[in-house]
Amino acid sequence: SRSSATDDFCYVFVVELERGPIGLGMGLIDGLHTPLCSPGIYIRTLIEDSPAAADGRLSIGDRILAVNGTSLIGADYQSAVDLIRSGGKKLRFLVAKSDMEIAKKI
Amino acid sequence: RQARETQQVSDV
Repeated sequence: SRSSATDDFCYVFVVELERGPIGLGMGLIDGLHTPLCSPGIYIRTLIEDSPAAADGRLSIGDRILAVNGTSLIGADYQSAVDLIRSGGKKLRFLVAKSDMEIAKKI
Repeated sequence: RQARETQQVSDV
């Protein structure tokens, strides 16, 4: 049931990606380095025809909450990137869809 | 600013 008119609806989904020759095809950025000024791993770029883009659900501004079951909330940015890079060939991402306002800032 | 920004993006 809709609790409030402007419900802070947060759409979260799981994406399984397999690393391709160029990796997953995502460029990540720390939310602190964007006009958002709030920590978090956000998708800054998506390379066409890459595993990440091919999935179709990922878009710029989305936030990565966890990788392979490991939460990135509160983790520092570099260790999160290292975790993704060392996550092996198949990676499971928990992603939070961002609305237009956030996407624009990223 | 663009140069600085692209520098902070990590490709995975």
